[in-house]
Amino acid sequence: DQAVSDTELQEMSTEGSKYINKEIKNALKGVKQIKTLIEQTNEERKSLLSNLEEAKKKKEDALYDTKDSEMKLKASQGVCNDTMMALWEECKPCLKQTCMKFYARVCRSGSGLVGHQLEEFLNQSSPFYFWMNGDRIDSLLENDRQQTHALDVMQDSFNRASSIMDELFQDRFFTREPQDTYHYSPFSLFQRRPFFYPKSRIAR
Amino acid sequence: NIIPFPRFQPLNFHDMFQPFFDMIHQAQQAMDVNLHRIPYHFPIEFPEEDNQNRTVCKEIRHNSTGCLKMKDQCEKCQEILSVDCSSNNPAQVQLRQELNNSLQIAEKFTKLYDELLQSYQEKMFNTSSLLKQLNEQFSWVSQLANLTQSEDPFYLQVTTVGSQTSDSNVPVGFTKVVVKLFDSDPITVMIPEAVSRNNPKFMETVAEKALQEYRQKHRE
Repeated sequence: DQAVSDTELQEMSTEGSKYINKEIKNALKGVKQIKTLIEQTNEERKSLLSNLEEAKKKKEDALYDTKDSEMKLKASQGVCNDTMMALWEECKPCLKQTCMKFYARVCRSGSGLVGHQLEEFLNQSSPFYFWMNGDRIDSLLENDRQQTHALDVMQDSFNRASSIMDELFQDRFFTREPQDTYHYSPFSLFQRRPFFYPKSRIAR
Repeated sequence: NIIPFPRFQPLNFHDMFQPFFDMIHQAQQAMDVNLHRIPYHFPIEFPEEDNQNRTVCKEIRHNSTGCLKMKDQCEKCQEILSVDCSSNNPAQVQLRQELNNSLQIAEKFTKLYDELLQSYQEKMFNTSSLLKQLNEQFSWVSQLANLTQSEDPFYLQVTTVGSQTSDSNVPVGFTKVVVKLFDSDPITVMIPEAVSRNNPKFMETVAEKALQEYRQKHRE
C-alpha cells in the first residue's frame, strides 16, 4: 500500500469534482425539461380555462332563463291551486314515510329529530315546487355554487404555486449567468433572458 | 432586487441553489394543499349510489330537501307533476315548456362545465406532479448547496485513501476512499481493487458512490 501524496489527492479531487459537476449539469438539464413540460401544461391549462369561461357564460345564460321562467310560473300559480293542494295533502304523508324509511335504512342515525324537521319542511313547502321541477332548479344552483368554488380553489392554488415558480425561474436562476469560481460551470446551459417574461421586462 | 448588479458579480454555488429546495417545496405545497381540499365530486349527474346516498342523507339532515328526491316513489306526488292548468291559464303551457327547455339546456351546460372542470383539475394534478418531480430530481443539488460555506474550489474533496494493509476495517480486495462533497460530513466509499487508482474510472466510481450515498441520506 503506497501512501497517497497531497498532489495525488488533489488530482483525485479535481477528477471527482468533474463528475459531480457533470451530475449537477444533468440535474439542471432535468430542471429545464420539467420546466418546459410545466410550460406546456400551462398552455393547455390556459386553453381549458378559456373553454371553461365560454361554457360558464352559456350555463349562466341558461340558468338565468330558467330562473326567469320559474318566476313567471310562480306568478301564475294560483290558477289551479285547489287541485294542486289536494294532491299535495295526499303526497305529503307518503313522502314523509318513504323518506323516514330511507333515512333509517341508509343514513343510519337517529331519525327522531329529522322526522320533526321534515314535517315542518313539508308543511311549509308548496306543491308548485314539484310542479315546476324546483328540485332540479335547486340542484342546478347548488352545482353552480360548488363549481364556482372548485374553480376558485384551483385558481388560487395555481396562482400561488405559479408566483413562486416565476420568482424561482426568473429572479434567482434563469436570468443570471454566474461567474462561478469553479471552472466547469454548469450554468451555461441556460439562457440569460428570463423564460416567462418578454425582453421588455429586462430592459426596464 | 436583492443584488443590484447580478451580471457583474460573482455568484457561488450556495447563493445560486440554496433557495431552490425551499421554493420548489413551497410551490408544490401551494398546489397540493388546496387541490386536496376541493369538496367537489365528479361527475355530478350520475354519481355512484353510495355517493348519491351520502349526499341525500346530508341534505335530509341539513334541511330535509333530500326527501323531495323521493317523490317518484309516491303516486300522488307524481300526479302533481302532470297537473294541467292550461284550461285556466293557456299561457302556463308555454311557460312550463320554456322552463323545461331552459332547464334541459342549463343541465347540459352544467354537465359540459363539469367535464371541463374535471380536465382542468387533471391539468392541476399534472402540474403538481411535475413540481414533485422537480423536487425529487433537483432538491439534492439545492441541499448540497447548503453545505457550501467555505471558499474551497472543489465540489468533491478526497481526504484519505487506504486499503486493508493500512486499515484493518477495510475488507480484503477493496480500497477505502473518504471524501467530502462540499462541506458535507465525510463519506466513505469502498472501491474494488480491480479498479486501480490510475484508472480514470476510479474517481468516477468514487464520486458516483459518494453522490449516491449523499442522495440516499438526503432522501431519508
